[in-house]
Amino acid sequence: LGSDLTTLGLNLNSSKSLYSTFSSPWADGPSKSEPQFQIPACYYM
Amino acid sequence: RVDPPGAREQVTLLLEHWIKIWNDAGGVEQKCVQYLTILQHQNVLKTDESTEVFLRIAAEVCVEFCVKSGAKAEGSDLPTLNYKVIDAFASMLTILVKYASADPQSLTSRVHLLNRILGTLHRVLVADSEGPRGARPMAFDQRPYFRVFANLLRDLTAPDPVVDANNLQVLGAFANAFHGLQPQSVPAFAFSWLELISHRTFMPTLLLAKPAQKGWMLMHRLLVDLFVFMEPYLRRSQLPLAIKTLYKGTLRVLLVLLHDFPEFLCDYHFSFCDVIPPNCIQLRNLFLSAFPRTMRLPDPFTPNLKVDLLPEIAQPPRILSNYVAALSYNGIRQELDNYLKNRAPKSFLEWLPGRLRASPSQAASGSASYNVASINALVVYIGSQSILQLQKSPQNTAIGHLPTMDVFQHLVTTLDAEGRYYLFNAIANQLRYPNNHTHYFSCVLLYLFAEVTVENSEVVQEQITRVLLERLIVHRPHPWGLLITFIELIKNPRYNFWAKEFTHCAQEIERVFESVARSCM
Amino acid sequence: ADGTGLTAPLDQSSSLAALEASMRSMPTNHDRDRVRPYTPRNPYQVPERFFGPVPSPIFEDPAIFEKFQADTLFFIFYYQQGSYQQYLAAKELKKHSWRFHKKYKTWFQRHEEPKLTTEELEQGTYVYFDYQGTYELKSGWCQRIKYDFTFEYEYLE
Repeated sequence: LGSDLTTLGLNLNSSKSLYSTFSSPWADGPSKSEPQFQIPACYYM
Repeated sequence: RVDPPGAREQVTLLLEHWIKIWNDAGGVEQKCVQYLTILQHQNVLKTDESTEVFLRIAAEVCVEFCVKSGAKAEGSDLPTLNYKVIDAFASMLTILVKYASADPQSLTSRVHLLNRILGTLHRVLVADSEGPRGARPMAFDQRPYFRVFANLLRDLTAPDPVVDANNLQVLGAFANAFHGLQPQSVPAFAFSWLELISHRTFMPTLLLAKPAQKGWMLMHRLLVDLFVFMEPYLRRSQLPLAIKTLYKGTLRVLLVLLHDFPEFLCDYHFSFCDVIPPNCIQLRNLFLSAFPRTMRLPDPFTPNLKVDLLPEIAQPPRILSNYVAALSYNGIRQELDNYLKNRAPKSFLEWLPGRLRASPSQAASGSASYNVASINALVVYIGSQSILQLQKSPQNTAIGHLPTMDVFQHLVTTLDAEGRYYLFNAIANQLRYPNNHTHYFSCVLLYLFAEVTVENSEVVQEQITRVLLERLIVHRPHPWGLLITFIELIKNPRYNFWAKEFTHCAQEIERVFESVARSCM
Repeated sequence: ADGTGLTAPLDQSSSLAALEASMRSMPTNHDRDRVRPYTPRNPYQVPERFFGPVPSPIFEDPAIFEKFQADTLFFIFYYQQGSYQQYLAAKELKKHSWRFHKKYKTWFQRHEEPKLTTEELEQGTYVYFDYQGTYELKSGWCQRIKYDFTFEYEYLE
């Protein structure tokens, strides 16, 4: 019967991307370290 | 391998020197570049061979040091590792890629050196995991290698003026490296491998890189690698703990993909269904329930929902998987095209079921006695040809009148129960988000249910029902097309569903049907 | 890494044994989280109870950036380059309708509706953040108004 996928520690209703706080396939919740972010090259002076 | 005399000592000294420079630099890259002069002075990077020797020995020394210097952790037989040396080593590799390639301003040159580095790490890792003389020791510690790859991913995918928007080349180098380290090749690294391919500096960046389809192809290949490894174990009813753990991690990764990149799962659904065993129903549903983010799915429980009036069902789905390949492989394609064009010769229909049987080696490996990939391909190909024919035919041409339906009906009547199960599965695999394939195959399945003409037709109807039901009774998600097809089956009096004997064959079955029907109606 | 030399696959039981043995060394948070070493640029001995040895974790929280004024956001943007904080400051400035000009590397905000808008540009009066100063106006680090400015969209980040 599979399993209840809502109990895997991912907020499937989130309006934001899950990948930015995805720390590991075996973590029970989002990463506590800073999320993934991209700084465009033009931000560097 | 026999190292050149004194090589290990030389490399160790160079590493010690690097660590000192790295510590003093406090993370400022420019301060570390002076180290390259030392390497050049010692001719370390002069030739491909000397570079390979340096990288290999450096990796071995750093991993060995890391593992040996681990501190015993309370309550665990595995030491907690100190990564100072490994982190320093990874930083050195980053500096080499950025500043020591033949032309540091050339992305191609950088990627060439990166490939060399990744290749060396691959070889060192494999040798370590196999142990001396291929003994495959149980003492292999994957963590230092995981750490090196993770650090390289973070540092080399960060924005850089040379890489700029062309990071697909860098990501491609990592994707190729991970393909080489796939679980089937290095099972002792599988857990780290899954974490690396789903790393937030890799997976989303690869899927967002331009041009989109190249990155998607690479990610698709890696996921197929994963399922090819797991498939033999997932086929069994009891999963060993290690596979259960790997499977749980896989589910999490797929949920991230389903949430953030559903179009990727949509466009490759065909090949993913090919590599998932038929008994993994929830897993398959995960792929099949993906739909484009711009789409709003009509509630399948809407009373009087007129599916054939939805604008989306006129649109074809994009299928990036090469579903035609399996047909060309065993000679079906040409004969099939001929039959669909001419509705002749009739002998084609007699010939076809035999061509769908598994080869002796496939059958010996314990999987199905049918070539399931061929059946899957045949179904989708027939469907796409059928839709083309319908578009060219006068409006209101019934699907039952097309030569494509001859093929379906013949297979239904001549295949045994196992073959029919795979056939219906292949059709049900197309019941996804609103598009013209979902609509067509929904109609086909319902048509086959209503028009089956074999003796004891309820056996076939029961089988169609079973294929739909087993996909519905598992935990969510459930594909939209699956729901609307089942609702139509149980609601439309044309199918006379509740009068079928199999709906009342046992109390448990009755309860299951009532429960599903209640939630549907 | 070049696609050749794939190790030949093991038989299933050997693969499973290797996988099972590897469970003991599965990466944990300790193995995956790389703590960026914090090196103060101008180290000075201060009592720890007044000034902590590392930056406060409160600056990892996006919510606090909603409370910062524009000047603070600009300060963070220009002085914490490449950091998560620069990223958050930029996000917050965008929420307040500031837009980054890639050529002048400064932030602009419409002072009024543009007088002219085409597919390539818009023209009008803008407030911009002078972080450098110009030849005529030597002192920078303030907001200035610019009339009849053309903002070409190719320079819009």
